Amino acid sequence: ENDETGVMDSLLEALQSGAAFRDRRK
Amino acid sequence: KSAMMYIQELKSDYRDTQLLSCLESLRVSLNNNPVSWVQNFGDEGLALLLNLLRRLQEEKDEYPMMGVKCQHEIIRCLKAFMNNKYGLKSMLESDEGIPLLVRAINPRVPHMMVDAVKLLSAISILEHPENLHERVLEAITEEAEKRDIERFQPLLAGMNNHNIALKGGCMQLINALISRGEELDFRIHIRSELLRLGLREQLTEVRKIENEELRVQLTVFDEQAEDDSEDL
Repeated sequence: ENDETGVMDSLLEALQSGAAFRDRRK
Repeated sequence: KSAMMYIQELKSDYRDTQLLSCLESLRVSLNNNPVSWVQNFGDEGLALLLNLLRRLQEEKDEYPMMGVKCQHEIIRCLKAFMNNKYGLKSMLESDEGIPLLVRAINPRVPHMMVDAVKLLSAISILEHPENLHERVLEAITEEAEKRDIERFQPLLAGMNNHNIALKGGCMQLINALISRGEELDFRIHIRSELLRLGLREQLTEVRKIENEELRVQLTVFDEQAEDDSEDL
C-alpha cells in the first residue's frame, strides 16, 4: 500500500527540479 | 472520522466556516490515512468534492472570500486524493476533474491558481495511453471560449502577477504542455501563440528575478525552444 502513495508529490518534485523535462530531451 | 462521515458531511449542505472547517479536516485525513481510507472515500467522495467545487465556482454569494477559501481547500483535498494511484486514476476517469481544475486558474486568487496550475502540469506529464496534455489543453481552450478570451490569457496574467510562485507555476504548465507535444509543429505553434500573446515581453522581465524555481523553468523553456529550432 505504501508503494502507491506519494504519486503526486513525486510528479510535482520532478516538475519543479526540471527532471521531468530532462527525461524527454534527446 | 471515517471516510463515510465526511461523505455525510459533504452531503449536508454546509456553508462558509462550517464547510471550510470540514474541508480542512478532510484534507488532513486524506493526507494522513492509508490508501484504503482514500478508497473508502472513493468515487462518491470525489464526485461530492467536484460538485461542490463547481457550485462554488458558479455561485455569486454574499461572502465571496469564504467561497474562494473553500474552493482553494477543495483543490488541496483533490491534491491529497490524487497522491496515490487509486485516487489519481479516479480523478482522470471523471469527466469534470480536469475542466474544474482549469476553471480554478484564476489570477485574482494567486495562491489557489498556483496549486491548480501545478496539478494540471503534473497531470499533463503523466505517462498515460490517452494524451493527457491534450485533455488539459482542450479544457483550457473550452474555458477560454466560454469566457471569450485568448486561451492562454489567464496564464499570461499569472506571469504578470507579483507572486513569484505563480510565475513559476505558470511556466511549469507552459513547459509541461509544450514538452508533451509529439509533433514539432504543435510545439512551435503553442510557443508562438504564447510569445505573440505577450510572453516574450514578460520573459524579459521575469529573467531579472533571482529565484531558483523560476530559473529552472526558464532554462527548460529555452532548451526546448533551442532543440525545436535545431530540428526545424
